[in-house]
Amino acid sequence: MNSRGIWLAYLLLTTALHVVLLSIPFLSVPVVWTLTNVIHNLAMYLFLHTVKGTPFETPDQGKARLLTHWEQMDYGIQFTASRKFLTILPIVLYILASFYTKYDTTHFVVNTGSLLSVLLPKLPQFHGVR
Amino acid sequence: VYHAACNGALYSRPFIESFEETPMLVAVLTYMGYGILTIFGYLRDFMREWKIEKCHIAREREEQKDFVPLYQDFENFYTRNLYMRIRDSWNRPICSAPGATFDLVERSSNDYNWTFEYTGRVVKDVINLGSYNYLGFAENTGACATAAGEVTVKFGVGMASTRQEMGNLDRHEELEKLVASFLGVESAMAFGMGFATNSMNIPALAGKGCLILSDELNHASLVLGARLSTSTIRVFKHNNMQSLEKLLRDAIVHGQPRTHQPWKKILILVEGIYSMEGSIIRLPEVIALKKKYKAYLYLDEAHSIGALGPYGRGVVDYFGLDPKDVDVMMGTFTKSFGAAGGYIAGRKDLIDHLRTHSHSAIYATSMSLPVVEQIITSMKCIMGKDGTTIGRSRIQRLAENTVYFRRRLREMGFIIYGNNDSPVVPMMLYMPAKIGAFGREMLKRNIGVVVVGFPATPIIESRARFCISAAHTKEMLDRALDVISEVGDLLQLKYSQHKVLL
Amino acid sequence: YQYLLITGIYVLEPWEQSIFNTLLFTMVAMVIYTSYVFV
Repeated sequence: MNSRGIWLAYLLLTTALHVVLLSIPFLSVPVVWTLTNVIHNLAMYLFLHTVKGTPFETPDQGKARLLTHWEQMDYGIQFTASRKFLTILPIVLYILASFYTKYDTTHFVVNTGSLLSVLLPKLPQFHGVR
Repeated sequence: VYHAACNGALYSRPFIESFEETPMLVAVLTYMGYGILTIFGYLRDFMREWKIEKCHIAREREEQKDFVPLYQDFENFYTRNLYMRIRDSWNRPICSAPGATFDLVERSSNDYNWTFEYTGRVVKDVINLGSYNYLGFAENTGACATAAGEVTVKFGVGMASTRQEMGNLDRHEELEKLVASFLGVESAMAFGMGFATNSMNIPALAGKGCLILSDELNHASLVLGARLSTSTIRVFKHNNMQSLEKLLRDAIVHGQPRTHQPWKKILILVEGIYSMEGSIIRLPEVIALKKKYKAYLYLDEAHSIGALGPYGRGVVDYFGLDPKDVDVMMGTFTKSFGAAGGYIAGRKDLIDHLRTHSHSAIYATSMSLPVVEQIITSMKCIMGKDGTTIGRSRIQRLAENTVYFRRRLREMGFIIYGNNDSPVVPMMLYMPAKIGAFGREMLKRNIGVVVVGFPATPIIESRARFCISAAHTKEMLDRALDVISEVGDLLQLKYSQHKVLL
Repeated sequence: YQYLLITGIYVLEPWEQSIFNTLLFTMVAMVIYTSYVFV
């Protein structure tokens, strides 16, 4: 997650997701923002906090096999640049989604639940907790 | 970005190394490509899970489901869903000596590379840019082959015992004397396997209470040897002297963790040429640091011995340094001598210690005699002891071929990594599909190349790696360069933004 | 050829490439249509 251009690629991917959802004729703007937020957080939860191990063999005698991607990042060091970036982005998306849904209650509850599902696992207190 | 470090006393020659950054657009498109392939990989795994598609790869049987998984399913995800699709570019069967040109067995696959069949045809005279054959001794004719043949007839090939028992022959001792005189050190010891030379001897040199400072791009054999030694291992950035000095300083100032006792020994592990990067170690600076902090230096010259230096004596010779400044000289006979195995050389007490404590000396059968003969003959040729100048001229030709090949590729606009004088030339490909496409298109035009991708390289630094040989004639190199340029245009690989003025 | 190489679908099987192309062109068509309507 530190290599060159990966943050830009991640932003572009999120933007593309939003544009594609926005192009679905029968979806309203609030629904599109909530969908963007929920799909983004779902994908982030899956790839960063659910899948364990590495998709290829690593020479570390299986040490990484039981760790999620988030726990393997930067060898487990907390508060690195990548970790901050990946923590801030869902919050920004949540603020945008809340704004564009005009703080409607239903959307607010859905978006808040979705945001918490990706924020809690990122807390240092939950490192390695199952 | 070019580093032309010619700081005065340390370097006796220009040290020019370049690692041009990945263009941002290419990096983003590379991530996108890997993302798309990963999504389709999940789709295929889903179909295999639900038996919609037959699963070719090994899996547990139903009865084994409750046991510890034998095949770490997710760990084979890349193998199953990315590597399989382009693996016809790897492990190609050859049916001749891996010389400047070689013959490939043609094979085809009807199920997208899950299985292969031989078509019965042979692809003749493919120009070989993939094998480590720096001085062109990988040949089945000439003095080396003849000498090896005679020894095979006279002594046979098997060595059914170890060096400490009956497997210690006079030819082995002659080889070790020759290696010691070739390197300019007191004594040397030869081992039957290059990888084992590192992994079995580092544990005999360092142990508990020792600190090993290892370059982040060190070979797996160095990593294994360091791990087996139970020493504390710290990794410094590739060829980065500031990073190395910082670790050395911390080690001296703080000592061991918790007890803060001084380290028993500090061993710096580096390689002469990093074959994946094409970079050459900054040996003058490393030696200056080791003297300053009283550390030991272990130099792995697997690729640089025979390939660098005016006399082929490796990176020490290349920088014109004193071999005695390097505490442990290690190298292999695989790349420049057309043989196999490795050596460790240095002071006599060091080698005597290894003769009694090395795992290989106690448990491994010693080197087969035809291989010993191949090494002796080729090394004498390099040293000029056979009365000819073949060795010298090959070293000269390799250096010329290397500089020429690198310059031409850079002029064409490719991004080339590493040092100007390194005979390993990594050329960047970046996107995952271009890895397979490059290997296939080059073979279509009768050039054999090696391509390398993630996870063996960083995800946005997939590359083709050309290995130059003294056996390549200028016509072969020009032919190869023309084909590389043609394929580079076809696949749009000329990414360099530092256009070299012709 | 560049499209196949840059998207990476060069290494996919034909039916997978068809799925990808269908999805991609559907999305592009939707984006174009919606942009047209919006503008």
